[in-house]
Amino acid sequence: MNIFRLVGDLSHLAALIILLLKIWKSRSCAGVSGKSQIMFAMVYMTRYLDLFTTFVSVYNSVMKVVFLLFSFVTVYLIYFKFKATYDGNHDTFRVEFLVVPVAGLAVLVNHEFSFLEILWTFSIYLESVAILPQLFMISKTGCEAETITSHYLFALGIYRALYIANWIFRYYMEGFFDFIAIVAGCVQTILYCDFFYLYVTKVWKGKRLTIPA
Amino acid sequence: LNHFRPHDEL
Repeated sequence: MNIFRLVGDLSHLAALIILLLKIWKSRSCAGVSGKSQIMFAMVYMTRYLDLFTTFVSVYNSVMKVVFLLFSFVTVYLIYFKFKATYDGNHDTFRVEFLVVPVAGLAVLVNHEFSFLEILWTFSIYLESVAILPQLFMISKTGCEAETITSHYLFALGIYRALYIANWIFRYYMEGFFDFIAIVAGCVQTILYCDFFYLYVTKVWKGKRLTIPA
Repeated sequence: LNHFRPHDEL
């Protein structure tokens, strides 16, 4: 554990809490992509199956359970409790265009051809692109994203950027090097770059955020 | 490639 990873994990946790609180307090999931949230739930489900097979640390296990739980609650709020407020007409990204290639890639490019390992690889690849329906939704509607949604996206994006710093640190300190995670993590962070720029130049100056189509 | 399993990151 190093400071980059710890702050990254806390940022990841903060993102999930921000989203849950936003939906719960406003009793509405307007502007939130249910498709992105379903993909994130798939990411956690396929990656954290190792809860049943391997124990790393109490911290590790607790965080995994919390991520799974928060993610399921978010999906539940969007598709059941506050379904009436879900903006499905604008959440039109074709998820199969992401899931199918990602599944194929996970089968072809992995560390080891085993069930759990392929699911882990699938989750890493899927996470890197899972935010696209959300970004697509914001840019497509031309609507301004709520500031709280921007905070959520920033926290979620910066988490993987911090993981890149963590990987550089671990490479020099431990000789640790996970090619799949690093490449996918870089792709993931690059997808957020445009948003980061807009976030810093607009939201931090008190304006609302629009992503140009 | 030198990577560790089990995966110890989140």
